[in-house]
Amino acid sequence: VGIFGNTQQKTLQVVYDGAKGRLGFASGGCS
Amino acid sequence: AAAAIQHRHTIHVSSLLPSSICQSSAQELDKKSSLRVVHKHGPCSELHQDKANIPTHAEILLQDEARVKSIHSKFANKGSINDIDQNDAANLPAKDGSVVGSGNYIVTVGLGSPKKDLNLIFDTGSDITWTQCQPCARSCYKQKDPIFEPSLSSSYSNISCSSTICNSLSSATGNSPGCSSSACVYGIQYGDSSFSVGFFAKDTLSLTSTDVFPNFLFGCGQNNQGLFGGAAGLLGLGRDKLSLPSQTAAKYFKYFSYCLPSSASSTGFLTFGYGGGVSRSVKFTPLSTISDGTSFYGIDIIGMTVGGQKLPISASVFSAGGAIIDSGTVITRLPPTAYDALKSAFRKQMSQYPMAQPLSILDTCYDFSKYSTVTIPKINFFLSGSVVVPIDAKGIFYVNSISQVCLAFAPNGDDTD
Repeated sequence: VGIFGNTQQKTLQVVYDGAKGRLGFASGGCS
Repeated sequence: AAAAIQHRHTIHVSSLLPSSICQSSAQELDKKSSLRVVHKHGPCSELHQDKANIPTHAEILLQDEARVKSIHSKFANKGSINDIDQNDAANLPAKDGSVVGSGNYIVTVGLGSPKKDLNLIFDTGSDITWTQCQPCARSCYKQKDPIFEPSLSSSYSNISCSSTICNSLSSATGNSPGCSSSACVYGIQYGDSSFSVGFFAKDTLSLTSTDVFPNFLFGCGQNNQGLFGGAAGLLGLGRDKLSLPSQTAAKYFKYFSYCLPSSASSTGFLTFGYGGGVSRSVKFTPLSTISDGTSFYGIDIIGMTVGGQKLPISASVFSAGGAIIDSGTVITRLPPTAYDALKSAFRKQMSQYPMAQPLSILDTCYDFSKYSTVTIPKINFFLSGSVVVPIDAKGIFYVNSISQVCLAFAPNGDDTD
């Protein structure tokens, strides 16, 4: 498998919605 | 010219290196169900004080490669606890020099009654939460926090071998559980030979002062080998029913979010539940399930752009092996065909800068020592559901030094990996 690693996740808000089976991304997540 | 600027980052070279002091953000502290996320080896981490044991960047990348092999091995075959343990947690092989991956990001949680704070690597690529436990019947590595002492916790108890919960370890760890004096024995073994083995137990987990979970199931490690950088264990955020999101589903509905900080000298957050406040700009992509890898969070990569230019990669290149998102892997791994296209486009658009020696698995490195600012092409990922993920400028490079700044992507061994 390909792997989306943590360096590329920096400053993104990454949202895990296991109940609805979806994964969200937004820029500028730490500010 | 305007279009060219739109597709490039301009960054101060000095900002590529972390500060020596922690620049903490207070944002996460405003939320009741939020934990502060820090880089394991940065100045915001308590583990940072143990400078003698901080690995080099080359060592971190080798550990990262070992983690990737571990992940790939989970798809290739199923392990068995019998490889490392029969019935007795005290009679297990100890292997030196093993690695579990560099992990990198840690949070602090409380365990037991009264609670003891533990710095745990948070990991969306595994399920079981475990910590080292006294009396460390076989082996414990050096950690910063005092090792958890079950006998001092009034709410601690072992899980019985005959319990159905014990049998559920098989899917969470990939290994059948063991039994020692009627106590359930878990074993989690990684592809690089590092592992944790111990008693499967329950105790009170305190994520924050208000979010407390009695009877949280976790591994109380009696034999632990690996380079965990002084962390007390792992916080398993995978999709199995024994993972933290599943065990706390009644309160958080398997919903959590995080932001990893831009550098080792700043902080991010890990928030559980809907109440954490999600950005209005968040875009959702469907989670995909990968056969033999149901614990992982699968994503469907469709394409990539570099500097606004779409890479000539067939969608089938990405779909052949699938993809996952993992908080514990440092460097994104791509199918070789995709990586070659990325590398070629990136090098072409960075041709004005002198290249530097490769760094471990990273083969596209630059020497920025003669520059105060650099402009670099933006990189976007396209996921199913019309989701565009723009990679932050800090997420494009892995910085060893200003004279060795490397494109932070690497290829898998084969397009079908």
